[in-house]
Amino acid sequence: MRRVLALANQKGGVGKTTTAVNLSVFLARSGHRTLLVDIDPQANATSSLGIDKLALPETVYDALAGERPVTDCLLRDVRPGLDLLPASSTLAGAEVELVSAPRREFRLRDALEPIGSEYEVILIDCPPSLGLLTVNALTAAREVIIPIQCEYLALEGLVQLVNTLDLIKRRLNPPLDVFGVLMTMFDARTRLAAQVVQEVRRFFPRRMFRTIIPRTVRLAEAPSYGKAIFEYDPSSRAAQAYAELGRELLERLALS
Amino acid sequence: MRRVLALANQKGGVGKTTTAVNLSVFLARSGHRTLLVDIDPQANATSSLGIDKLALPETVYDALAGERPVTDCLLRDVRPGLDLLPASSTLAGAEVELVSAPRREFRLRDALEPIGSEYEVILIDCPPSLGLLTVNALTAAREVIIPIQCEYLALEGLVQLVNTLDLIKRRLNPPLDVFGVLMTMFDARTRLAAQVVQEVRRFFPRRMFRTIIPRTVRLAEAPSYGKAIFEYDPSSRAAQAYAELGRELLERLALS
Ligand SMILES: Nc1ncnc2c1ncn2[C@@H]1O[C@H](COP(=O)(O)OP(=O)(O)OP(=O)(O)O)[C@@H](O)[C@H]1O
Ligand SMILES: Nc1ncnc2c1ncn2[C@@H]1O[C@H](COP(=O)(O)OP(=O)(O)OP(=O)(O)O)[C@@H](O)[C@H]1O
Ligand SMILES: [Mg+2]
Ligand SMILES: [Mg+2]
Repeated sequence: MRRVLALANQKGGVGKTTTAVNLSVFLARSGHRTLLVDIDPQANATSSLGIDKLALPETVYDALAGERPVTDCLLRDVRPGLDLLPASSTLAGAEVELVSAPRREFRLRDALEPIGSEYEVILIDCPPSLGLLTVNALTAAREVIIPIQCEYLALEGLVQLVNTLDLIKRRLNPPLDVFGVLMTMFDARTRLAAQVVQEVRRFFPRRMFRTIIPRTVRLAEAPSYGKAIFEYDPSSRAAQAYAELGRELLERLALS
Repeated sequence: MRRVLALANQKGGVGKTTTAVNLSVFLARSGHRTLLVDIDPQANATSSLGIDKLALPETVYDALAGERPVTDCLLRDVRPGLDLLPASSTLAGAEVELVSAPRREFRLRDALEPIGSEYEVILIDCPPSLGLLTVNALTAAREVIIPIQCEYLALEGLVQLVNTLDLIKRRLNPPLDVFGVLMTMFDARTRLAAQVVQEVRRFFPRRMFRTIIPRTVRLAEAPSYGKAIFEYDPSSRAAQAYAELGRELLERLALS
């Protein structure tokens, strides 16, 4: 059974892209055929893997608009075992253009339908909003991973996010569920981080990943080289944390 | 001549809200009548000033929808000399609802028209996207401050942001101009931060603020108390940095 997971949180800068990129590379390296879908007009997941977003003939935009079959838009084996459905800034116009399109909330799900069975896991990196692009990701996915920065303002948006997930589950995608909540950018030197973790544990008692990602500049440096953390600095704390998270994900997905 | 400045950058988590809140409080404390407009559905600027977004009868949403005059939605003197046009999560629906509304790009500009002359400076905090809410802010404003995190991924979106500003200037708001680019979350211990600053200086040679905001956890703590940095920790590096920025802003606005 293919697993489709969206990385979503409308709060900006909480580690959605960093998690999507590093988890997808980890899964592929562990021998699981993986697809990473970048549905953010910023195309950060695309560039974090070293792909030049300005040089792409087709992107996820063309698949959403129905102009090209998704197989024309895919980049095969950007890493061994990892395909990418890339984004570019043309996607910025899609939110307004899709409003009046038929099945506007299901364009991504429909586009992925013909290729879904090729993958064991599909990860979708979302933009920092709850607009139509994120709604498309949340109807294509069956599960959601919510990265949460260990800071106060990141807590503020959780109620709104959970309400939106409930709405989508009720109206558009009944199997949708919160797979896990991931604490990111944990700075052990501050009291604030530990307080936020406690607060989130109360809010999502059974869904917080055991693994907590520390704040470390290596994760901010890796994208400038177009590399996942395992390729940029394999022995770093950051690489160990994302490998631990990857193993925890595999365990919970009952893949090994 | 009233100055209207939008804090915009579609990259998430770069310090838009932190800058909007601390600059508006600084300006009001310096004796300049200031209005802060929160047009982000996350309503982080509203809560950073200690306002309970769930207890608001009217918000900027009602003013944009034309259901209420803006004077009914304003919170007067949230700090001496500072009014707030608050947001709440109802704003999340506005992007789709506004698509078919008349003058959809000018709803905020039209709403602010009757009260504009009461203020010397108006600051608008934008969501992390280039959708209709941000477009509304960029037609209501005459100038833009672009906060940029000192990290690689924050550089990626600058071309897209500048292209969008040009488009809005040409089609919707001819006086629109980049007032300044503010480097935020500068971590002196990393090489990455200095490299990003150099890169941005090349991209925006004459528009970078002299003041650079350091990465300091005090700025992440202050919002959890509903306080601006000057109220939370007046002698901190963070308070000094935002006071320096405030003075630089006043100097460039030719206010004193
Ligand atoms: N654990 C970490 N420690 C330090 N820096 C990190 C960490 N995780 C991510 N970063 C950096 O923080 C910034 C924000 O992370 P990222 O871009 O992954 O967040 P996002 O939620 O995808 O942002 P957006 O909302 O704009 O899509 C990036 O510059 C990234 O390199
Ligand atoms: N200079 C700084 N040093 C450390 N933390 C900071 C600094 N500036 C802001 N922060 C914290 O970083 C996080 C992101 O900042 P903020 O929310 O202001 O960014 P934003 O651009 O408004 O985000 P969004 O894109 O979600 O609207 C917040 O938790 C904030 O408290
Ligand atoms: Mg991202
Ligand atoms: Mg903000």
